Amino acid sequence: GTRKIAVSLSKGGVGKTTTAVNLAVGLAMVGKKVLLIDTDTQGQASYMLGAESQGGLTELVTNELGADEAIVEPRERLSLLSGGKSLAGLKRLISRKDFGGELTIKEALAPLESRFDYMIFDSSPGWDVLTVNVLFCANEILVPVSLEVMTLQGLTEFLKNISAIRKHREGLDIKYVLPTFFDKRVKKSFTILKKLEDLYGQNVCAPISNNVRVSEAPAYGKTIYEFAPGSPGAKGYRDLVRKVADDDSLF
Amino acid sequence: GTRKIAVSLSKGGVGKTTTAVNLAVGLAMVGKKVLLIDTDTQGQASYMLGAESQGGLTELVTNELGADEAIVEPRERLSLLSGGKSLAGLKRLISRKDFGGELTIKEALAPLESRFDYMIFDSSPGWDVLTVNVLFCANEILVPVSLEVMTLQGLTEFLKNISAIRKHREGLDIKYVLPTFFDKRVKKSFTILKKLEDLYGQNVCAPISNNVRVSEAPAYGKTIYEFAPGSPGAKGYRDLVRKVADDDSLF
Ligand SMILES: Nc1ncnc2c1ncn2[C@@H]1O[C@H](COP(=O)(O)OP(=O)(O)OP(=O)(O)O)[C@@H](O)[C@H]1O
Ligand SMILES: Nc1ncnc2c1ncn2[C@@H]1O[C@H](COP(=O)(O)OP(=O)(O)OP(=O)(O)O)[C@@H](O)[C@H]1O
Ligand SMILES: [Mg+2]
Ligand SMILES: [Mg+2]
Repeated sequence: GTRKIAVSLSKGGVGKTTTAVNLAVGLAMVGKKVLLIDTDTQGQASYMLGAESQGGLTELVTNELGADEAIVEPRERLSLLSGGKSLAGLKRLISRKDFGGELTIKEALAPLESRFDYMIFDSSPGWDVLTVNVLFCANEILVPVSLEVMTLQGLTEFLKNISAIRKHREGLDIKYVLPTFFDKRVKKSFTILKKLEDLYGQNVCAPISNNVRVSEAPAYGKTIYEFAPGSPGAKGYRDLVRKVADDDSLF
Repeated sequence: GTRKIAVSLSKGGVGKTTTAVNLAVGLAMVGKKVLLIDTDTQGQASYMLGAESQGGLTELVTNELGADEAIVEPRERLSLLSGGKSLAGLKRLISRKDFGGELTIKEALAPLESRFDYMIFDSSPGWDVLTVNVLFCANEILVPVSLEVMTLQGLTEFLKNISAIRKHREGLDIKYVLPTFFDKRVKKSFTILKKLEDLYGQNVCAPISNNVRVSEAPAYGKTIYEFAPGSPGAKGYRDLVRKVADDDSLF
């Protein structure tokens, strides 16, 4: 069936959008059919791809637009459903339901599953009705964790929130913990990475290095593979694609 | 009257909490009476001060607790009103009001203004009813802006959201733009700083350097002034205190 992966952490600025975009694009590059769903009002996933954040998710849910009108295709095999401004309206719609609001996105996307091998969700920071909706739709969670004390504290809070959802969704697990902003010149990268490995063992992916190329690529609307294919950032995200697709022969 | 400063930006991980805490503590150190209000469900401002995020803001609004029970004093002259878990309930309370919800925090804090020279608000990332409440309560905005392309894009979105509020609150202005994570070894720091200066001129403060000491201090529940008083991070925040208090003789 379709693999539905939420890229989530309530802590801000840990690399959720960068990871969701580069994972989605990387999977499309190796032949998978991917839908990237941008659930952040900031519309940054769309921006990173050089795509207009024209809305689509809200309009799909309300049936104002059909799937083919709501979805754009910013790269080969990569479809994008972006939330943008109208997400505020989607949040209100969800909050007004007497019950089942948490399943709104899952129900709206169910008819599309046959079209895609992967659905990748970019989550907004914080914790709100859209975060919960994403976690009731996804069947796997990928948590990008920047190697900072404040992020570990945010992770602890996030796990408490997740545990309430897991009571209602047994299959939902933190499948991937992706250390981000790894910097081999600073001791804290190693100590915090060790803490993550102690907590999460096999689920911890190879870290993504702090690599200025990654932060520059969005200025050109390019993915890291387009902008700097030989960079540590590109290598790190290709490794992530191999891990998620469970295939070391990719690329 | 009391200066009420919102430390806000919807983009995640730009240094809002680090700035709110170090500004508040710095002002208290030079003799001001300061109230720090933590409006983020993650409770990170409390964590940075080594204080329990025991809730207080929601309970103050509902009158469940009086001000003296809701407020703690983690440092001399620094009072802390933290939101923590119960903020979810405060958001629901605000959303249920037929009108005037945006003034909930302002009304709850009005009786306290006589006690404090400064009220500093730490905002959560994203944009929700608490963000709006903070912006209807504060009379000045300080925007920490990390020197990244993605943050500039987030700033553009934030400004659009602010403009709607400013129609209802003429006096509300972006008074301080604080560049954060300045790194003199990377060209982008200079180019993005220049962009900010072109946009904001006099409102742009001296940048805070990317300084590992700043990220280490929270592990010890210490402020940067306690942990590494001679560090570039401590110097940068002392400069910010001087700028905000409009007094170069401080410290
Ligand atoms: N490996 C990396 N090296 C250098 N910069 C990076 C790297 N990964 C991400 N960045 C940059 O760090 C910033 C934060 O990343 P990103 O926006 O992806 O995080 P986020 O968790 O989605 O943030 P938010 O909480 O605001 O949604 C961005 O400016 C991004 O370009
Ligand atoms: N000048 C600095 N040098 C190095 N690290 C810093 C600096 N300022 C902040 N940090 C670290 O960067 C991370 C993000 O900072 P902080 O949590 O204050 O941002 P924020 O905007 O409040 O994030 P959120 O959007 O999640 O609320 C933290 O781990 C913090 O310790
Ligand atoms: Mg993001
Ligand atoms: Mg914060």
